[in-house]
Amino acid sequence: SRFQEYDLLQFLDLERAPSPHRFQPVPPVLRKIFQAREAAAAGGASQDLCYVKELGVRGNLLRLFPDHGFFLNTQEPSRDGPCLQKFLYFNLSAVKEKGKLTMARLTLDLGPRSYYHLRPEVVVSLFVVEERGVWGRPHPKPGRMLALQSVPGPQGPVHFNLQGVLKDWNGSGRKNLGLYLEILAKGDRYSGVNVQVENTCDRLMRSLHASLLVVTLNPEHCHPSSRKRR
Amino acid sequence: AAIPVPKGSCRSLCHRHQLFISFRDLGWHKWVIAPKGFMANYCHGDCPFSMTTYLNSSNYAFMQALMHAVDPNVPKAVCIPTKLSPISMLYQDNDENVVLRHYEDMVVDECGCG
Repeated sequence: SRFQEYDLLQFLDLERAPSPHRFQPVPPVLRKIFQAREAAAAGGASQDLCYVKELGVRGNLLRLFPDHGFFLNTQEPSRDGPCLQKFLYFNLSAVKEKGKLTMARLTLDLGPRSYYHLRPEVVVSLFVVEERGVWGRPHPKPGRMLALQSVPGPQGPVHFNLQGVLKDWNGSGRKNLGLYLEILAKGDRYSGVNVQVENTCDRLMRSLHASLLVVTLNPEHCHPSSRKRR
Repeated sequence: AAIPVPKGSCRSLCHRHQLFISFRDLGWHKWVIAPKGFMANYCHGDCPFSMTTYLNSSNYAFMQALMHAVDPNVPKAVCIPTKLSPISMLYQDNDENVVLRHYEDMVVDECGCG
């Protein structure tokens, strides 16, 4: 009965027992990896716990960060301007333990795949925010562009590698002021596709979901890769 | 001469004892998503010389048990884990992040004399 909970938490590399207010839905990517590991352990198969084969990277600690940002263009998307502007913010204060960052993948889920939303093409551009806003709500000022990607149909997940950005934020003292996301729907003015563009913008505003998957490798728990370097 | 097999029941011989730690008992079910707990099995039991030949034992355990039979000052071979497996924990931290963490060599699957 005098269970040394504190010792077990320390042993599990946790400062104290978390007390979340509400449970987040378990991201499919983590659930899939967890279930594969459980099945392997139940089957007695030996496994390299420091290699995440589903992601193709080494690591023994995977964290999925939800986006705490907000939409910037709350008014109707302008006809020829961007369909959607969003400030993305991930609270990375938890990533402080020793360990090598091996993956930082931003996933923008544009919504469920379906046959009805195959068009129009959208252009996704992503910037680092380098200056907070100067008035009222911190309307961020987009700084360096990180990515510009054309997506044939506004649906399904789009991934961006942010490992360099996180290394900047962790290493060179650049503060994590968030990211600036802009999505432009490329309607064709003459084929009356604009109605579709507006529907697309409305749907994206409703269904867009951003998350950041960070994988770290703790050298104390993971011995140098036993794999032969090819 | 063959040393007679001890009369003691098998229960006293080295084997794996199962112990399950339920996260609900610790109140951890409020933040651990999966699994529901983990096996904190342990190894315990006697390693008499006559058993070391097949109690999943190592060669030096056989020699040590033999030496103990000759000179009781030599300690007996001991009951230790011979096969371990990892666990993975899926939990939520205080910043609403979902975390998947792996811990090696957490569960004792098999025991033997070592």
